[in-house]
Amino acid sequence: MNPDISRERENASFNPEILTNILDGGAEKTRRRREIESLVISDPDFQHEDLNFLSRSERYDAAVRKSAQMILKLREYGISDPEEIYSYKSVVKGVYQEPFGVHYVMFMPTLNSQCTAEQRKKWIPLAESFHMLGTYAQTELGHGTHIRALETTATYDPSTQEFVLNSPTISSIKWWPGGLGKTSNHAIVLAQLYTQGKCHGLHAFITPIRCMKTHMPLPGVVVGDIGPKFGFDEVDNGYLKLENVRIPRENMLMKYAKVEPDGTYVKPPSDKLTYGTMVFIRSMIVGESARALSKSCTIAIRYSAVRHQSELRPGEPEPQILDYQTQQYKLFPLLATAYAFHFVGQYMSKTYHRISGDINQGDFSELPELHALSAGLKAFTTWAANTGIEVCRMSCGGHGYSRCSSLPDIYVTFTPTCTYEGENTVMMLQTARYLVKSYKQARAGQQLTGIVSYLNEPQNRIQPHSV
Amino acid sequence: SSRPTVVSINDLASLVEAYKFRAAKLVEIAAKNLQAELQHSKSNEDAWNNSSIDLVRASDAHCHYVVVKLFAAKLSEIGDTAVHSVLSTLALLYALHGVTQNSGDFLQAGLLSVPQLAQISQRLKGLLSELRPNAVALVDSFDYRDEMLNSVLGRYDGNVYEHMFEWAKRSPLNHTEVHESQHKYLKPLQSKL
Repeated sequence: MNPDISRERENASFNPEILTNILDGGAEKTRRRREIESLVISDPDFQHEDLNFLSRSERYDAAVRKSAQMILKLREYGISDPEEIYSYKSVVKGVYQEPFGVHYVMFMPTLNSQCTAEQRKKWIPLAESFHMLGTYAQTELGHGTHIRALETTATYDPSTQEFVLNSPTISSIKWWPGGLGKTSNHAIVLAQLYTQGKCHGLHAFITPIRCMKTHMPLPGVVVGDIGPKFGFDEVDNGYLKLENVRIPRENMLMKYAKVEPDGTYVKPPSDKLTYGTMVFIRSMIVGESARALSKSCTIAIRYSAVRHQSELRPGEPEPQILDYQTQQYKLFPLLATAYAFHFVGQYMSKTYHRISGDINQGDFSELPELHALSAGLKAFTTWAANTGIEVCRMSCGGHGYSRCSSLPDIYVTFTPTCTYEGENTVMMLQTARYLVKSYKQARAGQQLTGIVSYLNEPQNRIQPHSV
Repeated sequence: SSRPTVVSINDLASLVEAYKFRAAKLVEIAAKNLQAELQHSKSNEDAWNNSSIDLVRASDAHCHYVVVKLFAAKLSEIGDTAVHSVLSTLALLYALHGVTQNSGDFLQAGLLSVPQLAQISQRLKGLLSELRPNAVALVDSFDYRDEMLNSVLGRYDGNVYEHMFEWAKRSPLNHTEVHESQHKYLKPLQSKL
């Protein structure tokens, strides 16, 4: 053990174990999390060469192998609690992403939340057994956060009771979805629904893209990997061009909106329901911000405790760089931010589960507030964490630039969160729309509820203190 | 309760209030600017676009208030005195640091005076010193195993340089003492010069 870091631990005024329990939500959860982590760490099936020393194809190969192993072992150990699965996967992934990621966090939750009972009976077992490996194809070459402008079309043909899916332009090619390029054989495609000559906006369609036996692309499907990115080397972000591909009427996710066999369209109870999956993901991203920032702070602060540089007082030995006020000023506010975001992530996860429970009971009253809050906090926390990771990297001097520090990987893996699942500026404007609406209601004398109720309060409650 | 209060820079609850009123102020400014834009814009959409900087700032302040509020609320759930103390210091640091990064908002909203800002700056430095002895223990509490962190710099045992040297030696470029490009390109080049 490095003597500097030993001394740091002796100087602490509190017991880190107690704080770890608080972060986990209790001592039992800490024990269980560690037990699960040890399962992975001690498992030779998950050992591999440092991914930094592998080519992109080798990294993808290693990642798919680990993902396949993980699925079998989670069943073997009977780990089914979502938080425990998350712990297990976190260790398997380390600071990297995985090709099956979108299958878990988007494809499965969408099937669960947007399928009718009959559809669930058919699709869920296939997806849970990984015979059906899916992704979520929303973003297009020319369209991202502003999803109402997506161009992919799904035109209902009552004569055959099928939808014809088509990418009408080059800008409508589906682009970016994780796992789309080589891994998935199905995609939930977001497309503009046309029936009886009328456009009814965006709806979700389960679209087979590769043969479930040969894994070859199906007729009318042009699919592949979009090439190397800034990071995410293990993930086959892909493109998908649909050339009048026909799918059965049953492939439209119809828990809320429906198309009858004759082509009649039935509206969903709330136009925000398609946002359900996005609100879930955005709530989870807040927790990701905390994790990425806390990992970076761990690396930068531990290294700052063992690294000696320069001279604080003439003639004295080089001090630990953590003794410099400027180093503390860089790192400690970020450490505080990591804790703040961890607690916000816990709050968002709890709130999401509470409100999605209400939604299942048919109560959508809190969805607009959660939609606005998750959009804003996703943007706020990812912008702050993104900047913070880079400050942590630079706080480690030249060695922060080496891949062995992990900070470059943490950065390139995290930075897409500022863009995907809603580009941050657009997210902030969505939140602003809700704030302005609430402000006007407050001005009109309406009593607000929830996190915006402060807009009812008189503004002159605080005055500056002439010291 | 309507009597104006003064922000106490050492009191987290008081700072939460200040963040709340900062957010309320920025929402009000954005809404009023939007209203003003509506008077002379061709459409609602143009008015919205011409107010979007204010709107983003209002949302940012709203989220910042939510984060500070939730951090403060979490403290009330913590029973262990020592942990409560160190997290309170962190929460105060987060709130004061946010004030120094957005001091214009707080001054513009009439929530703080310039002398108070100077006080905050001094207090913030004091908090850095207070946290210094607990910094490593605070990151240890995140409990990331070395295998998860995958970082030579962030190793739990702090033995960075030995392992950095071992890591570098495993790099593929070091699999041979002399890389094949020497024979393929450099030798022929040298023989021609």
